[in-house]
Amino acid sequence: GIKLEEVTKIYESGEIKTYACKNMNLEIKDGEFIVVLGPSGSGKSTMLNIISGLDTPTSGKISIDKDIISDMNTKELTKFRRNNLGFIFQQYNLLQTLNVAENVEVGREVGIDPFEIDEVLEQVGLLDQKHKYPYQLSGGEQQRVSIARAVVKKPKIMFCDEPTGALDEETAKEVLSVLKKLNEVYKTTLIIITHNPSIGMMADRIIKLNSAEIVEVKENKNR
Amino acid sequence: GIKLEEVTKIYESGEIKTYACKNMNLEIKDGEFIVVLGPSGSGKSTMLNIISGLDTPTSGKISIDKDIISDMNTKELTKFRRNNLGFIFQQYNLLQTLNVAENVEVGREVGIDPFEIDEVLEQVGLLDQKHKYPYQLSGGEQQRVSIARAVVKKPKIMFCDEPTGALDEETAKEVLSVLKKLNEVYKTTLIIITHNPSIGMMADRIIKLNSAEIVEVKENKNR
Ligand SMILES: Nc1ncnc2c1ncn2[C@@H]1O[C@H](COP(=O)(O)OP(=O)(O)OP(=O)(O)O)[C@@H](O)[C@H]1O
Ligand SMILES: Nc1ncnc2c1ncn2[C@@H]1O[C@H](COP(=O)(O)OP(=O)(O)OP(=O)(O)O)[C@@H](O)[C@H]1O
Ligand SMILES: [Mg+2]
Ligand SMILES: [Mg+2]
Repeated sequence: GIKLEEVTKIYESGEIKTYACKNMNLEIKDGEFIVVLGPSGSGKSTMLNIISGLDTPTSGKISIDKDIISDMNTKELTKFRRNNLGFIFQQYNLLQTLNVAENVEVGREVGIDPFEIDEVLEQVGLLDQKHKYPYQLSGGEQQRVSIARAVVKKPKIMFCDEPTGALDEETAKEVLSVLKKLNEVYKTTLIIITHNPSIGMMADRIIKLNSAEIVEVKENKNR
Repeated sequence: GIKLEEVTKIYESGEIKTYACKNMNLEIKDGEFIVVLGPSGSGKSTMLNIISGLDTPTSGKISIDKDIISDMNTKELTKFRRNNLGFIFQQYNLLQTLNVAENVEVGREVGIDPFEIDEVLEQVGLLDQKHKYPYQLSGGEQQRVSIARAVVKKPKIMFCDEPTGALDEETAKEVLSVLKKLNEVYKTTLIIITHNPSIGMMADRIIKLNSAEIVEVKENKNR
């Protein structure tokens, strides 16, 4: 499981001190499906980056099973992320010089029991775009490539920052069923930041943030 | 008004021919509030880029009042856009080396009767972030800076590609009321691409796209 203890992140810029995370405490069980909701600027992306080792806390402890993430150096964090974690970023982060299939391939190389590339591209509806480059894709198509790349290695934990923000309702449903399947069939721990409350209804628990703090943790009884 | 006549955009990549826009015909009156809906990849961003002169059609004619956009060269298009049009892009496009206030300033310089910078920052809820740089902002905060930058010059026509995609419901409402005010008080023609059907309900007309074509144009009778 994942454990956060008194996690705080402060950004200082001259006189100004911004709290992005403030004394966050949280435990997430293996295989859980968590949704994180909260207003713009409330600390969701920062919390996700800290849990996953993409960013370091100002103070506090983060552990994933036996590994203490907050004690690792850059090299250890890179190795840990590559072997265990999948990411869908808020800004897609595709490699511009690689085409769709190659971008997904990059994610696949490090998996122990990865999916086939064509299989995941089929699941996100992009099989016939596999030879295109990111600049040749619509906003939603780029977002779906980034989803395919994260899913293909069958990671232990999937971190998704607004995975359906640029997608219409239909496409969003398809993508969410891919993520749900990962969670239900492969027991991937799934953490999704979203502004879409209907995604909240699919989760085991809903974590609400406001002004850098966890203000509510709600169990979804109807699951 | 804006007029599209038989506008077509084809992308060719070796053997593959992709229609992004196919024989589009459309007229938009001055001061109209138009919403463009459609699945991911249906041609919305491409259509917007062609209407606004950011991209050129493969064939067809685009005119804005007396100006024939499709006949202009790069220099004329740049001048026309700068003097008349405001843009909110799907990917924000902020200048990374300028802070929030400076990014909005860039938009203001070219206006004939622009708003005050602090006034628009207040309207999008970012007044106390005015000295931050884009990398120091959340996804939704960056989107709101790009909104402030587009609004501040009080353009004749506003093109908005998913202006609220990264925003929570509350913040999205605030931003939409800023855009509506532009349309109602200053008679700015407002064209919004969105996946949010509730924005569709605020518009004068809804244009639906599918597979590169305009498939439906619906009047909103309750306006
Ligand atoms: N430079 C290009 N080369 C080839 N195909 C392209 C290029 N640019 C866009 N396309 C294709 O044109 C189609 C329309 O793209 P567009 O960005 O207009 O879609 P959209 O409706 O804005 O989608 P979204 O809602 O996902 O942003 C897509 O199938 C896209 O892959
Ligand atoms: N490098 C930085 N320097 C200063 N402040 C920062 C920095 N990075 C983030 N912040 C601030 O930390 C706060 C939380 O940011 P974060 O990106 O986690 O928000 P978020 O909940 O993901 O918002 P959104 O829904 O808009 O994406 C924001 O107020 C942001 O301005
Ligand atoms: Mg964020
Ligand atoms: Mg688009």
